[in-house]
Amino acid sequence: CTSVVAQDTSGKLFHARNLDFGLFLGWDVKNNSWIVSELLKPLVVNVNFQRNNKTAFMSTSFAGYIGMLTGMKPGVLTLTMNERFSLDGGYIGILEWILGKRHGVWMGFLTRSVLENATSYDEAKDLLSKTEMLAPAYFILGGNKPGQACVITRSRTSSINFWELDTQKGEWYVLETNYDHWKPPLVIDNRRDPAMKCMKTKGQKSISFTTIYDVLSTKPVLNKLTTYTAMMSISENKFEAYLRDCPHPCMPW
Amino acid sequence: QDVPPYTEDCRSGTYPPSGPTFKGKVQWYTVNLDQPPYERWQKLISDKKAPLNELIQHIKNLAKAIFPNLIDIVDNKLPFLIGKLPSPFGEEMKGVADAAGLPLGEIMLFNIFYEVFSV
Repeated sequence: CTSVVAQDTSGKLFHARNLDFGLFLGWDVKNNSWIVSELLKPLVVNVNFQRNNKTAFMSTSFAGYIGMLTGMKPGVLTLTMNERFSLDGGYIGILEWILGKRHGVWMGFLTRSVLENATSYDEAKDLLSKTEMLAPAYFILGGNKPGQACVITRSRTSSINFWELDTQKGEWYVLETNYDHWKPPLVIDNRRDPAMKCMKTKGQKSISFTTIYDVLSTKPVLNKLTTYTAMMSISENKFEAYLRDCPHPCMPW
Repeated sequence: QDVPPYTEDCRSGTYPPSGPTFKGKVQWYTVNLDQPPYERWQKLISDKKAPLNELIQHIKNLAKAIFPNLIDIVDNKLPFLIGKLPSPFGEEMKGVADAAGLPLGEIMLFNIFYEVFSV
């Protein structure tokens, strides 16, 4: 996955992501594609969650999956989640949960609870940083005011790193793939540098849905695992998602 | 680049989406949180029943090839833990499973997919 939150020169925040999933879960030789990634595409849906006939939050999700990976609470926050691989991974959390040690929360339930219940960026940040989970993760969070964007790097039990937007220092966007941002990515899976190069080329002045979609459409940021691209803006109250394809030649991940 | 990782110059003019990297718009659904949890997903899942079944079948085939007994455990043991999930998630999963015509354990497996594959 690749998630980015960027702030334009007027202080507007744009939050976008590519959702990549299905690695090593079967390769379709005939169509040059990952089987699970292709099977997931018809399941991608935008959901408007309503309470009292009003939108409580919106999400792009997979039918049948009741947790949230991408969502926006209008006027309050935007949230995406990227997978964080670890040997102390979620399978240990799941085994512990099955065996009765149920301190941790399922990742998708935590993100959904935040979208449903958090009333501010700070409250969401606090919940995503401190709640014990079954699996490690990266949470990419955006707020409704300039400067409110961060990447929270999580282990199962605690927050390992907190990286916030700092426009004073020229950091006008935060961008996360599937590696700790303070370490180099895996050499054979470097989507971070091409994405950052593109963000730099586009520049803060021109950042918008148009330019962010360009960034997320550039290989290898777009790859064979990419199922959808979602873009969200609190200030413009816009939420868009598109199914993606990456015809050959294209990186498998 | 003509060789992997096929890095290209930063694209421009791709929005509004069209062309070979655009596979379609995502359809909107409404989920009413004022409805009982069991009923919330019925419309959406009835529309997506066929692709959901296809995905679950593929995962089952994959799991059977690696751990032959896994699906038996998922189908027969996992549903006993549904009551341990915080409200409203257990009831919602029951509603999804019934609407999709799939065993509850297999819907639970789909919902812990992230946790399982974060290794």
